[in-house]
Amino acid sequence: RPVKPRAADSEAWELAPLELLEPARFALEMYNRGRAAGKRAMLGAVRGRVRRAGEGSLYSLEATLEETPCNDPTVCQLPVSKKTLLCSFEILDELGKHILLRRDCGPVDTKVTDNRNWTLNSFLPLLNKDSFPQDFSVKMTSVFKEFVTTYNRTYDSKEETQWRLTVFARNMVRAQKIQALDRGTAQYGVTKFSDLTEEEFHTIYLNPLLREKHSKMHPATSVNDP
Amino acid sequence: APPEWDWRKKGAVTKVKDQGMCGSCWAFSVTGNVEGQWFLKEGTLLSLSEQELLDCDKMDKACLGGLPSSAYMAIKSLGGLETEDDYKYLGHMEACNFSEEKVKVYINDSVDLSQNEQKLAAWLAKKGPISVAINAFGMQFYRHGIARPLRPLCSPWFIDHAVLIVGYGNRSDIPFWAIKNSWGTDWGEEGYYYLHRGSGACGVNTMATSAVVN
Repeated sequence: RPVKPRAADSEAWELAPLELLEPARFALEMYNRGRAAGKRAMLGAVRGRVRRAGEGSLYSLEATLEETPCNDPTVCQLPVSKKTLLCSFEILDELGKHILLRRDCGPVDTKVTDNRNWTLNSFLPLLNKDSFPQDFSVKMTSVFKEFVTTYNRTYDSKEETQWRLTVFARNMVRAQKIQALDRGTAQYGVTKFSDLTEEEFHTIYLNPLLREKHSKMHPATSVNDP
Repeated sequence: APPEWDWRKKGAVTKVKDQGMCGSCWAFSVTGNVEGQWFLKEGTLLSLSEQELLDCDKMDKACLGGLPSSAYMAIKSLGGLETEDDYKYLGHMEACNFSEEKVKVYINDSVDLSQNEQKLAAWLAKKGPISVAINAFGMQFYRHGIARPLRPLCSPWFIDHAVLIVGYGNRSDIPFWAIKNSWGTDWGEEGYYYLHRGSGACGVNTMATSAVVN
């Protein structure tokens, strides 16, 4: 199969919500396969990227799925709480045919043992609720003030400060999700980059050129000596 | 490979640097590698200039990013690297101010290393710190410990950050790579990132390279 020029092929693009719909629906369908009608999960937020090569596209999706653990209202204890899962899917779309290559789902709820001052334990319930608890903004404002002092941040206006607080709060939830999905011993939380949006962080600090194939050099000889 | 290794303890690694608000990780990764190679050949640890690469390596794009493979070529064709003191880091591109007389370090070649992490460990222990590129997923909020993000979230396809492996070992039976980052000492573990070893975590094994000093 002829392959398009590399520049058009290899780049991984952040997708608009509409473009995600088809692969996300397919992922959900695969997740729900074999489940009774009342036990099927529903799609929450989705984001993802696509990498195109030739006539194929590989979608990497990150999605939240909502599951209702009890589907019989006559025996369920009310209110029935939803279970939120964070899933990663890799879906290959080749000539319109979808293939699920990878699926990793886990509940967005985990125990975190960070004894430092900036522990996120108090924000854990956020991940399983549709709205923030009432004292959320008070707690978050306090953590944000500590962040501003520690990292000597100054903002141009009150509006900018308010915006950064909002970004910071969102980031705390993101950090908690990342924490929940880490299988090592790493701890995630407040860092000097906590007031930057994901896009700002990527633009300022990261290096998209690394996704390009680097020029081949001689292979190093193996090290065999004891 | 020996069970553990740390080039920091052997004096082959300069202090953690800070790239500032500039996507110049590629330059820091490469100078870190050359610093190690020079130390191993000559026994002297010199802190080398990233700014020289930002200004004079025309194959790369300064703060907009670059590739270690092109940086090695640039160092070779320029004739070497000046020291940090002679060509200070500014964190933005300026006109090339390279002076051949101030070159303190040269390289003869550069090599691609194995994608096998056991072989990488063996190479590191014998030959010195390695320039690698990784997917930086989660690093915005990393504080300490050994990171092992789920593979789909930290896919080797989305490599976007260059760093320097300076050692490896195990912590409570979890194998790790000790990675020198360039975001200052007020990030991570005194500027270092610890990533799971042996699982191809975040594509750590996909773009391992080194300069060669004869």
